[in-house]
Amino acid sequence: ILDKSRFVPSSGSYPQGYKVGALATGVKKSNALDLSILASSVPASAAAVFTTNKFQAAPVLASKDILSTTGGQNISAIVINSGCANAVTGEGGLKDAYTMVETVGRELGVGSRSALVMSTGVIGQRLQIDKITRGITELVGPQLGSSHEHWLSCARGIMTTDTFPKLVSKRFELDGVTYSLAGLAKGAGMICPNMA
Amino acid sequence: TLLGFFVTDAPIAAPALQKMLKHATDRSFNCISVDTDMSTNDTIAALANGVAGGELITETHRNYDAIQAEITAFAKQLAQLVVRDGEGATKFITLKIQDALSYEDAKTVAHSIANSSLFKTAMYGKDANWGRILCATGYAGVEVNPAKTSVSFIPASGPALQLLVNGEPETVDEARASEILDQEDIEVHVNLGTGGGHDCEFWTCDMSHEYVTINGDYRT
Repeated sequence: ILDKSRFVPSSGSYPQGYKVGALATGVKKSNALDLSILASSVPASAAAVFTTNKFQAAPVLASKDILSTTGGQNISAIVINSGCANAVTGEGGLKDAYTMVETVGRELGVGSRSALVMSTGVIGQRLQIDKITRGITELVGPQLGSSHEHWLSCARGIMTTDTFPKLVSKRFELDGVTYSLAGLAKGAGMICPNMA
Repeated sequence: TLLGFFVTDAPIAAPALQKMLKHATDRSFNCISVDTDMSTNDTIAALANGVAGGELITETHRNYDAIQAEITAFAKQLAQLVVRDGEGATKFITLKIQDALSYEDAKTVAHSIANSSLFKTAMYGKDANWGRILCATGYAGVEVNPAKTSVSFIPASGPALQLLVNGEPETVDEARASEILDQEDIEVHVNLGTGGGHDCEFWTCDMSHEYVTINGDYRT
């Protein structure tokens, strides 16, 4: 197995108006980072593509619903937990996904349907939602930031069997205005996506 | 599971952002495979908050194509990192399928090769096994011209190693093949010779013993 550390950036140029961060809620047994949040200082346009697997996890259903009802407008955050996929968890799982969205909205002082939610990890187990909502409350506020370390931490918070955090950023210019683009991803196994 | 998001401070209207994301995903995250399995949770999201200022980018704005190109290139970069971290992967493989009747046909062939366990284990074993590539091409279910199909490995430097030209096997320089397959990054070109002129790029990795160990140990 190769050393992948060369793919982890040591700096970046990140877009204005976003704060990010991660913390360990205790959902992962190793006490590793397992909750990440990205928050925009102003409501943003949003879009998403989702798995076409017939068994769609609760956060997929919740995020699709939020994008559909808002038209992708006035979205202020993305919240992601790792360690538990909240998939095949029935009505209770869907309620947990909306609880994550509502908690982020409340802590950020925005609407109750102003965030997108994602989960990754083991299928078929309910979230430890109390740990996650406590984590959201703790994370929103001074723990979010816009430094390279914050972005790297946010990327680490969504890892499962990944061996390195996947974070990229770039600047580009249009009509004399400089814009930035930053992104992160996770995934190492169960990877053959066909999203729509 | 694949999860990710990208965010920008450019002002992009939601319908335009959705269209850009779909375009970018179809050429990046939907063109990767580590192990053939599709998750229940795969999601890629995008936010555009407009804090940097400038004109609102809509689907008809003159800069729509430029920003879509930026986002697509960016998405490819992220998607490729996921493949590089494939469980147990020791190789990063770029498949270029050329001269298909349509983009969809080219992608179907790439998908078939990328998901062939025998191709993936051959790459792990550093074996220039074009027969496995050809086999996966042939059962992909799309139009190919067997008498015009060519397969080659493209090294980082130096000439291509041609394995099959117009359906006829070449004499393979095993030493050169070993040299190419010893590299971490491998590029495979498959020309279907249909005259359609449509190409597709797809990224995958090899399959190693470690993949089995990781997933044999993973517990629900």
